[in-house]
Amino acid sequence: APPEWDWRNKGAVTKVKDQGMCGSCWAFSVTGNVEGQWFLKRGDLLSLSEQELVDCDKLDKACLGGLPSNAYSAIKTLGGLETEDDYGYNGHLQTCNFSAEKAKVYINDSVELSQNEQKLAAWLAKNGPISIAINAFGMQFYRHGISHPLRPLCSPWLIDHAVLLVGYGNRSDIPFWAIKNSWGTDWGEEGYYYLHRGSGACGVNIMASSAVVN
Amino acid sequence: ALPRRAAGAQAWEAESSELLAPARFALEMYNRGRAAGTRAALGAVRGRVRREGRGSLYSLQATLEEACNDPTVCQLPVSKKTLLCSFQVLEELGKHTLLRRDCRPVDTKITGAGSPQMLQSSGSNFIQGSALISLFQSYPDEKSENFRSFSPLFNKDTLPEDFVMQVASIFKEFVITYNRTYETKEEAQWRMSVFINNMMRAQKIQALDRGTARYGVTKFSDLTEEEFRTIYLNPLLKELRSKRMPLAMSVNGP
Repeated sequence: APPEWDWRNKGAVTKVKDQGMCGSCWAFSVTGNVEGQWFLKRGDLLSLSEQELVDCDKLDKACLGGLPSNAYSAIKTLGGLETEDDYGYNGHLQTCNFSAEKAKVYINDSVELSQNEQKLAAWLAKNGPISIAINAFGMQFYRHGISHPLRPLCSPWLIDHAVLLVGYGNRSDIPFWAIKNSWGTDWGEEGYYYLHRGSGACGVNIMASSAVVN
Repeated sequence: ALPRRAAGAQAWEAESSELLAPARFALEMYNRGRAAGTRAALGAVRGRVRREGRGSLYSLQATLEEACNDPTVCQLPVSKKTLLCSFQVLEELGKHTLLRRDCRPVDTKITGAGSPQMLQSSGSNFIQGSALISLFQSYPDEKSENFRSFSPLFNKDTLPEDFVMQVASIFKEFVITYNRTYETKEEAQWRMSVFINNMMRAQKIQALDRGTARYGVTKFSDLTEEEFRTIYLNPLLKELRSKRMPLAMSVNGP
């Protein structure tokens, strides 16, 4: 992997969004990944609809949570994703209002990525932002800097928050992952979270996945 | 009907009439699928409400009474079992959703289930909230004494005055920065107690972090850990098994 990479500088990442009082992080993580994949394959950065997944992905539980793997299946089954403009986010479950005619983006498949962080970095640099899930320990109070909680406090087996890896690098020799969160720009570093890289911190490497756009 | 609240508990509660609808909804969910005659009935209810946008999140503590056939739980000849339940109910546009339910039987032989004292002695956050009020506001002696006895942690006699003033000032700043509005003075006091608890938690997390991260006041600082988890996190990620997907090809070459 290159020593550092940041998809934000390359136009593959939309602005930070806000899930509001709704446990829909899984939808934001997946749309963020699909936005990146579509940009890399088709050259257009489109802000995609999380509300479509909240309303129409019946495998998941809307604001009560969901799994990225189910969301990919739902996008394939539905026939694509509408844009944020066409199917805006309101943060609570409503009747599915998806229209295939309005779908602007589709995916062909989804893949599970390696749990090796070096391989994840290499995959990210070559293929785009990655949907991951982490243990959100301490994130309620995170303000800035590279988070590296003690392992027993941030177990990789207690994963409870889905986010998006958009880059990596080093700050003062400390390796980090740059993580796009969905709690608005008034949280963290303009909406981003920085987590220690290379130690499996908070299970960052456990549930990495991506959509495939041909 | 809701019972009268205990004197010492009034300070932080939402209006009891306001809790009735979410409490009845939680009860309805609890009783779903149960045959008539085995359904639980609502006893005492306490709780608080957090509002944001079009939604309200109710955190309730309630006692339920249901038929009991287990002599190890119920004192014979008492035929009713008392359960102490924590519910979280989200109300949006008049529609209720039960987010969390946690019920456990109360040993009526020991605790005197259903009494206000039982409710006061459960759930440390509730206790601390009540206790803290006495730090920031003068109350009649009797009430302050009640609060103090609930929790030694936030006893005004054990916390330095300058600390108290400093925290009150930080909380005020938080309220302005994040444009928080609380319905009642009691709710504001409760949120301030949560805020102080959270500042202490953030300090502990800070002390145990091996990176360069800074932890402190965020827009979530007036939420209890439980509220934060319920609203913003996704427990399904650890509870459900992810569907297997094909493995991605490794990246090779420079």
